[in-house]
Amino acid sequence: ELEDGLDEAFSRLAESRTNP
Amino acid sequence: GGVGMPTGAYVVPKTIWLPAMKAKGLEISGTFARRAGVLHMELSLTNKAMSVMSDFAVQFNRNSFGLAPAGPLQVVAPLNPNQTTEMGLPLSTVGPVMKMEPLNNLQVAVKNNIDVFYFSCQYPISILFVEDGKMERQVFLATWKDIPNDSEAQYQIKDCHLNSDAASARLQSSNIFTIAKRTVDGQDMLYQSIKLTNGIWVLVELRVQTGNPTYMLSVKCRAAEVSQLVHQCYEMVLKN
Repeated sequence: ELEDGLDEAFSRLAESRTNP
Repeated sequence: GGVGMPTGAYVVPKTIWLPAMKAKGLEISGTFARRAGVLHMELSLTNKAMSVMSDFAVQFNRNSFGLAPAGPLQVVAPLNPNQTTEMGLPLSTVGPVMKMEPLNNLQVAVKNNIDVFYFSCQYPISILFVEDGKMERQVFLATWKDIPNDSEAQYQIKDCHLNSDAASARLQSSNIFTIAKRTVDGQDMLYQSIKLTNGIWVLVELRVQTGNPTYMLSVKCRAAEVSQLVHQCYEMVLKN
């Protein structure tokens, strides 16, 4: 579950950096 | 190395650090390397004088990362006129520390039977990137958030023709570790970590867009002056 959460967090980070 | 073989970290070719005309005929060229986790200063000493040189020794001034010779300079025999000898000097990082300008500047004194000579050289900060520099993903995310945006430095790396996987593999040879990769709007975003010998962590986002030879590098580090040197290393590693 933690791993899934981290995967998701990196996706959100990348998304926020590309489309702030 | 061949296909699939690790090629090791890039080592800058030796350059002349001390010209013979400034050192009574002693010419020193050198470079720095990290081999199997051990830092080395790699030196060539050439005797361009008319008499034999002997009794070599080396000493460093205090420097930003505590670099110090880990042993004596191993010049095996007296150096005859026109003779060159090459050696690797292992370095430790537990010497006395003093912040230098630029940060990676190293002041060196070399003595022989004739005199003592001084020169300055600069090392690529990548020799300080340790093998256990892969940050926990959770820690990376927290640290990235924690370092304020005004401590983020951004650089363009031009004329780079590797894809993101090739770039990641090459950077890993220099102890720059990819923790996560995401693709957003056709851009590969690599999240990478680096740890320096003194425990400083560097967090990086590298953006690679297919067909675009310009990469975008964003560096977050609590010691902001390290960022520019990290950028230089990316340029060096990705283009050589």
